[in-house]
Amino acid sequence: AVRSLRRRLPKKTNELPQPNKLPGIFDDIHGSHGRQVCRRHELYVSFQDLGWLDWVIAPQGYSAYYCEGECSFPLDSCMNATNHAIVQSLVHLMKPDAVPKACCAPTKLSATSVLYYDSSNNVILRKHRNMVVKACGCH
Amino acid sequence: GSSPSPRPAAGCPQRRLGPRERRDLQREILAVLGLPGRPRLRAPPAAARLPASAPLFMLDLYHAMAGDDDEDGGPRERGLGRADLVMSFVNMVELDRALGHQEPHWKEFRFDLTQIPAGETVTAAEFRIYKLPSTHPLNRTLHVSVFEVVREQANRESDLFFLDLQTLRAEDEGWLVLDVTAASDRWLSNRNEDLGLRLYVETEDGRSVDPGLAGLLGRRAPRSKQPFMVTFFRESPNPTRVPR
Repeated sequence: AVRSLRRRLPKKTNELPQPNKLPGIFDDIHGSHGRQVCRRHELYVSFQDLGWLDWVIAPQGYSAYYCEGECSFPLDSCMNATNHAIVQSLVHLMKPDAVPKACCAPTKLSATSVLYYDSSNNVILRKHRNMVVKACGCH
Repeated sequence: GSSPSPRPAAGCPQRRLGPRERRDLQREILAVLGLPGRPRLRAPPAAARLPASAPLFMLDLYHAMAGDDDEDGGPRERGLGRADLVMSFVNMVELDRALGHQEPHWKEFRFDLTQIPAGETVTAAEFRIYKLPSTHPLNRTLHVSVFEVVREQANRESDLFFLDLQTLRAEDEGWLVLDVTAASDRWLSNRNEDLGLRLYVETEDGRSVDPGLAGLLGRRAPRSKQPFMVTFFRESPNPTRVPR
C-alpha cells in the first residue's frame, strides 16, 4: 500500500502554506461552531484623524493588517494550512498541555512607505520592509 | 470525532482590545513607522510648502516606491534600488561669488544634515539644480562641476574635493543632477565637517562663467525650481531600537 501510494504522490511535496483568502460570499468565516477562522483583519490608523497631515505628506493613513482567528482542522474540512499545522492541531487535541495549537499568523508580507517632514523642513521617505500583512495562514 | 475540541486555544492568545489599548497599539505602529510624534516645524503649513521642488521630487519618488511596495520587494524592486530611507535637504545657505568681474565665479550651497538618524549608510546622493536656457554665452558647451568644501582657509581659497562634472549646452533646460555621494558619505561619518558644495561653470576653452548667467537657478528661484540635495540611505543590518 505504501509503495502504490508513493507512486501517486505529487512531485512537489513541500509546498508553502496556502494563505487564507479574504472573506468572500462563499467563505465560512465563523466556521461550523461559531468561531472565526484564521483570516486577515485591519486596524486603520488615520493620519487625518490624528491631525498629522500637515507634516505627513503621504499616505493619508496606514492599514495595519493583522491575522486573527481559529486554527482548527476538523477532519472533513478543507485544510488551508501546512501539513505541519494540521499535525500540530491533531497532536494538540491529544495533548493540549504539552503541544500548543497552531497559530494564525502572516504568510505573506510586503513593504510600505511613508513620506513626511522633519523639524528642519527636510522631506523624508522611509520604506519599511515586511510591514504589511498581505495574507494569513495557520503555522 | 470530526468536530474540533471545545477546549480554549492554548497557543495563541486572542482577545479584543480596549479603547486605550487600541490607542496605545496605534502609537506603537506609528513609532515602528518612524512617526513617534509631531515635529516642531519652522515653516508655514504644508499647503504653502508643497509646491517646493524637494517635496515634489520626493512625492514622485514615493509614488514609485509605493508601486514597488505592492510587489513584495526583493529583487524585483525598481528605481530606488536598495534604499530604505531617502532624505531631501533644503538649501539653507547660498554663497555667491558672481558679482563684478572677479574670476573664477562660483556658487556655494549648504544643508542641515543634523537630522539624519544614526545607523544609516549612504548608498547614493544627488545635488539637483534647475537650469534655464541661457543666451550667455550663446550656443556654447558648458562644463558644470561640483566640489565638496573640505577646509575653509582664512587668507586663501578653501580646500576643495572634486565630486562630479556634467557637460551641457547653454540652451539646455531642466534639472541638472550631480553625484555628491562621496561628500554625503564623509558628512555622515564626520557631521561637524559639513562645509557645503561649491559649483563652477566653465566654457570649453576654460573661461569661468557666472552660474546665474549660465541659467542655473538658486534660492531666489520659484519654489518649484529651487536647488536641493537628496540622499539615499540603507539601514544597517542590525538597527538599534529603543526598548518600548
